[in-house]
Amino acid sequence: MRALAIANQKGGVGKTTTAINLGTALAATGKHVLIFDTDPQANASTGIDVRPDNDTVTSYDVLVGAQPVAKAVLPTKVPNLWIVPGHVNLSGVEMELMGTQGAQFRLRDALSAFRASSEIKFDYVLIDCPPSLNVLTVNALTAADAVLVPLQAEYFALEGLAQLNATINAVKQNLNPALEIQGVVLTMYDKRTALSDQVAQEVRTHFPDKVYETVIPRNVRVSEAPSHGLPAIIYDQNAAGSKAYIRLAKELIERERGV
Amino acid sequence: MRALAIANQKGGVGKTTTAINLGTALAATGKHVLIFDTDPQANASTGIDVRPDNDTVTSYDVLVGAQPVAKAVLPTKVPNLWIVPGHVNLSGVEMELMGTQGAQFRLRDALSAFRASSEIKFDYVLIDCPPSLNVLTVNALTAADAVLVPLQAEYFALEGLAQLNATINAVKQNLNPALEIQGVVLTMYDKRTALSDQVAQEVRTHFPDKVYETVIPRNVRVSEAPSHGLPAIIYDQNAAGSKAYIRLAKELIERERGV
Ligand SMILES: Nc1ncnc2c1ncn2[C@@H]1O[C@H](COP(=O)(O)OP(=O)(O)OP(=O)(O)O)[C@@H](O)[C@H]1O
Ligand SMILES: Nc1ncnc2c1ncn2[C@@H]1O[C@H](COP(=O)(O)OP(=O)(O)OP(=O)(O)O)[C@@H](O)[C@H]1O
Ligand SMILES: [Mg+2]
Ligand SMILES: [Mg+2]
Repeated sequence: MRALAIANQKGGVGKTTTAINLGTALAATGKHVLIFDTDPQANASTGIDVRPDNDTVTSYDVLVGAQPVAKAVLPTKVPNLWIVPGHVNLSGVEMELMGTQGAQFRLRDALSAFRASSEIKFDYVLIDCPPSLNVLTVNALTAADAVLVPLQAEYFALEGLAQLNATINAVKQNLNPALEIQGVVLTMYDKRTALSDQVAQEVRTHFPDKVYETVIPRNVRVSEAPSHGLPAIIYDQNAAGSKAYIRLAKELIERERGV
Repeated sequence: MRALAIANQKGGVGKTTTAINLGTALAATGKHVLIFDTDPQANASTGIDVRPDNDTVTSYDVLVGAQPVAKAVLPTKVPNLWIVPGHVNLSGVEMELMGTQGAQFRLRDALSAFRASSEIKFDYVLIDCPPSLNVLTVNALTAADAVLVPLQAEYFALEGLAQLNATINAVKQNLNPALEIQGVVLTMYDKRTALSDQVAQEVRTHFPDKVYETVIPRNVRVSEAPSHGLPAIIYDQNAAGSKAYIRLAKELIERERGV
């Protein structure tokens, strides 16, 4: 079971959209995939029509140490795709874990217990992160084998990369020596604008060999899909965005072969 | 001096772009405007070419109580527009203020001291918030007279409104009884898609009388401007996005007349 953190503190760059659609594309190839939603907005959950109520065990319960992962895993409408849903009370986790020993290792420890005991043999866990570098994202980076960075082809998103890279290196040094950047994927790319091109060139220079060949285009069908509670790949499999996520899954599996 | 928090925990909805361009448009009408950047990404600062170094007093120093606002105010390239810059160390504020008495009132107290003593008579302070509902956003909501909510015309952004509204009401009840939603402004609106329309209708039903007539269109010139260190209104004053922010400023001044 490979754990990939989908992280970028810049808001609105396509983290959740990538977790849902890459997850679905990997599931479509027969892999068993778990999305772990650590965002208090819980968009990865509601985006595929999983709406936890007050009795549902969520990622909050796992992170505060009240429940094992196995109790929080729910099936989704997508074959081979499961989810540990997020919940608004995740925004209190930073306060609640304050001062407790090993707060950063909660998710790592929960996932390694799950790996050993889960009835379903998962191939991938995709951890959707909130737009910040707080205890939730640090937990994800500490639990992950590698980080997938969605990068919107825009100026502010490019600016944020240095901060993100610094955080990844800090986690690698202090908490998770195995952590690597698995790849950077350009999202909402608009080939009609020079801006997208400039950002793409800039990031390929800064992160040689890390930027995926596959680029996710800006595509309205992708942003319509969550309002139907479906991944774009199922909502409209012929849309340019859906095809790009299917290519991304193939490219990711290729890269992982080398691991 | 009216303080407006520009807040929405959903990432990438146009908070910073609104702070910069609404600020510039208000300044162009002769108002004295201060942008207060509380985001660790400091996009509102770098977006108008203000890059604090380690000696610069930033909003971090104000929030941890080390410096008064007056020491952090910097001029910008835009006449009548000043800024208190953000800094990456803001991401540590939540930990640093943990447990201290009145942590939520730091910004309110700092701004009321500034109001009384500032040599420049400011008409507006626009507080740019990070994409979360943590102590930084709560400080902004507690210090503000009103909240301006940028809302991207997309599904996930619409979903987040209920959480935002709940937080605003909680701050109003416990910390800042005068707090009101000044308005909701639709951003990155694409009239070619049905999605934008659906979101617009939905939000006008939930927040009658709060949604601005002015809608900010998706406009590539707006997203190009920060890479030139300029507000869109100066980078390209004839762009659709720039003209929309100028109309928004007029509409805001109209609304404020009634206050
Ligand atoms: N390729 C795409 N084409 C068009 N719209 C997209 C695309 N990818 C994402 N979107 C839309 O852009 C918005 C931001 O994407 P998303 O919510 O996935 O980003 P995020 O990084 O998870 O945001 P947050 O920082 O708030 O968690 C959403 O409304 C989404 O539907
Ligand atoms: N009207 C617009 N047309 C086109 N692009 C826009 C528009 N408004 C904002 N953008 C771009 O969309 C991206 C998100 O906007 P912005 O960074 O202002 O949002 P934010 O809410 O401040 O994000 P964060 O949650 O990370 O603080 C930026 O790259 C910005 O340049
Ligand atoms: Mg998200
Ligand atoms: Mg911002």
